[in-house]
Amino acid sequence: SLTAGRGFLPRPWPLPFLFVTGGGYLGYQHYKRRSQEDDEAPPSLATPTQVALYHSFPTRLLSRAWGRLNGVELPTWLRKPIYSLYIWTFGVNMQEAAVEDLHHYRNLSEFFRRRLKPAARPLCASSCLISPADGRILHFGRVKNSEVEQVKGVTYSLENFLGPQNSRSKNSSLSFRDLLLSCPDNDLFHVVVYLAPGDYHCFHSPTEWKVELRRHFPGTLMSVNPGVARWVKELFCLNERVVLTGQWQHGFFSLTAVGATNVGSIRVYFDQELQTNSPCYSKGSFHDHSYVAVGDQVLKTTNEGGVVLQKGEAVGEFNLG
Amino acid sequence: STIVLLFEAPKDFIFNLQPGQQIRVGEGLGSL
Repeated sequence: SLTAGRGFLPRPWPLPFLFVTGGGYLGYQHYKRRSQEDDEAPPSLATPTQVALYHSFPTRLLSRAWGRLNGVELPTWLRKPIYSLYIWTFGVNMQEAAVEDLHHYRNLSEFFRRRLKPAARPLCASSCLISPADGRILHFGRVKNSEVEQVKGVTYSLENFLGPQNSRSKNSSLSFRDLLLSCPDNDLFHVVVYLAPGDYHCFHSPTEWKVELRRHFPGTLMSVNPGVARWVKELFCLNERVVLTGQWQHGFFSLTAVGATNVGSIRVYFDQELQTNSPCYSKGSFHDHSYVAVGDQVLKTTNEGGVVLQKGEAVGEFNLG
Repeated sequence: STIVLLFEAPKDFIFNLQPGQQIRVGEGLGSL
């Protein structure tokens, strides 16, 4: 009777079924994590199977589809209601936007990349290090034993995050952390800033420094919201990211932009060659671009080998998809 | 999306932050 009735029954679609059940499962896990977060309980980490399941989701494909959707030009009459809903949902402060008229933004991607009024973000003169972005401080502190905390109690490997260093082979007896330090009396510190969907999504130079190398890690695009950062160990090493490394007045300095599902692509204004969330790159690899002299070729933007950035200077932006 | 800063500084570098605090571009993170 099953064979006879096959024509009447809807065909089972394994892929959508997997998405729906998988999405429901992850939603439940997220809900569970939020409850735990509220109770300030120690983080409960995902099992390797759960991470592998999440990792296997086509998050990069979804991200690119999301980007395409949000790049579609909206009719003028539809812009205000759509953006108003976004503003209301994510608590966007439009009074500080350079252009407050919602009809000006042709699509959600443009709205997401909105600029701020020139005086909206004064720079702290008394601090040698300022925030590179609007957001929430997820974690900060000293780096111990070459392990960095993405949130309290959940660590990732510094070497996996930054990738191998050239100086590593010269002195293998030193730890990865020690190899980065220019002076043994110094220490290595870190800060993690999480940008929520309603935040201004450009990032700025946190100090005066010189960028020498860009390392692009194409990876997966899992969510980086604080709940997931508490759940997935090494999340920042799995996701697509752009690592800028160089020197500041005290030695080693790096700024890393980590992508997420909805905000999958990263742009660096002084690097036109950088292409992120592109299907031509495979997960697990990394691609270097040096800003110092390469053979006889010296980049125009360099000053004694490297891109010099001033404190507060706009460096780049995140984009939808 | 997330920004991670990793940097070398003298041992007496002090953060002027609280975990979970909201921050904006240009606000001080720490000092010597």
